[in-house]
Amino acid sequence: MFEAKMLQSSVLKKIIESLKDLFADANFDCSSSGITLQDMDSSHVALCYLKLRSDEEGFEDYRCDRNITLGVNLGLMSKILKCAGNDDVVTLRAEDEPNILTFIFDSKNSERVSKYDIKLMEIDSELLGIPDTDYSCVVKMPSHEFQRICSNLSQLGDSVTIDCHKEGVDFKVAGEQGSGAIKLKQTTSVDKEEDQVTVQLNEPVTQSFALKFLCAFTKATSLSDTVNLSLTQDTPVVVEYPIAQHGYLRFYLAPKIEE
Amino acid sequence: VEMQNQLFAYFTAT
Repeated sequence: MFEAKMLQSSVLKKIIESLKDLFADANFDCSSSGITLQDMDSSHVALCYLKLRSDEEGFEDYRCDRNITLGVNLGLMSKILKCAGNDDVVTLRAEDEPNILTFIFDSKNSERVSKYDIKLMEIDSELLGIPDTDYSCVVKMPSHEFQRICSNLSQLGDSVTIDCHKEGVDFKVAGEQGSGAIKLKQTTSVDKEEDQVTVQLNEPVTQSFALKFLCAFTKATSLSDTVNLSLTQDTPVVVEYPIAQHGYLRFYLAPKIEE
Repeated sequence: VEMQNQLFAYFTAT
């Protein structure tokens, strides 16, 4: 038996909304330690990795008697979650050898309980081993700032060059019709921690990435006030959105290379 | 010319 009671259905809604356009079907791997999801986009350029820890406060109850994999169409899951109120408590439930995933939405005042079942799918997905590495550069910035940068630069070109150095981080685009550059300096005088830009730099990095994917990742902006970009030369960038009281959602994107 | 590498070039299948 698997049963996970999440205090805020809005968190699950935001997660699925941020994934469903790049990742059509995905396996939720459930174990006693929590729920993980790893999926690659159809072109094998971008990867998402979701971790929701069972011992965090976002789960009111969590039970997973044996490890199970729940293969779900994310478009369908998004439709089901739209049936929940943002303040509803959502319970996910499945048997040990499941064909069906059940969603139960409890309104805050417990006056309305709704239940939906969806059929599970067999999904053959290629799991990748992602080594734990120290990155040359980790940029922490407000998530809405990163969203704005990606949106602004995507008007002029297909790829952004991210240049991390000791003064800050530069985002540059060069298209056929024009070019643009946004410089972010490290902030020290900002009151709120979530408004700060910080750059932890071991080595400078200059790397180009497809804006189409970065813009898609920023659909997760509402999950977190801040976003962390981890970069090392010639390796995929990690775009991480911490999820309060649950864990995190990470996106990996392979760099563009010069031929 | 800019090319887009795939993730397989960096991570191995498990």
